[in-house]
Amino acid sequence: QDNRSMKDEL
Amino acid sequence: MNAFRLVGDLCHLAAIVLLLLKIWKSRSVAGLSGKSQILFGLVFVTRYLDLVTNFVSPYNTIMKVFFLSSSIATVYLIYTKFKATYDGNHDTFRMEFLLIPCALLAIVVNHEFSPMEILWTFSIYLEAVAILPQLFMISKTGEAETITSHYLFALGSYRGLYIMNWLYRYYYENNFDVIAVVAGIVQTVLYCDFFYLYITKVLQGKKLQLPA
Repeated sequence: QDNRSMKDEL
Repeated sequence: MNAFRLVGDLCHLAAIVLLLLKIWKSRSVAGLSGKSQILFGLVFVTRYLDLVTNFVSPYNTIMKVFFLSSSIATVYLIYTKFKATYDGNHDTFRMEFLLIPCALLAIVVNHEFSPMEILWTFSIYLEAVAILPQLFMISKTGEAETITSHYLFALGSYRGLYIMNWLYRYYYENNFDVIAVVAGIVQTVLYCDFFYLYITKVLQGKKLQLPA
């Protein structure tokens, strides 16, 4: 589960 | 990008535009908590530090620039241009009661102990509680202007829609960030009381009055 990808959100 | 997140971002955009419209048209910041606006400004500054280093998409960059500039402009309008109409006597929530716990929690509970990650985590925690001074002020004055109610409804809805977005991403993209989701749920829950009043009163054409 990659939580870093939430960094594409505002 | 999914529909929940897009509509959520548009609600967030609408909230900020509504607030600026209210201030500009009424030439007043009456009923607005300057402290909440300062906290929102801090949320954007600490979250968008990667604005120039981490390009995601034109949409992402444009929205970040708008959110940053509009929140700073709002604080400026409240504390300088329309300072005479700022109701400081009712905007008394102690910001340090939010800033210190969020900072401590961000240092202890995060995904990676690095400056950027801790600042991002701090902004996530702070955003969850940044509306408290505004809600506290409304509870003290006992009322809110209708356009301020619309602002709060749009602002509360945006993070509620983000929760749907996180559900969607969990099931379809196997992406999940427990910190963002838990903070987002807390943030949305804080609006529930207001949502109830908004739906039962403001949508019936009445002014938002808290039961005395």
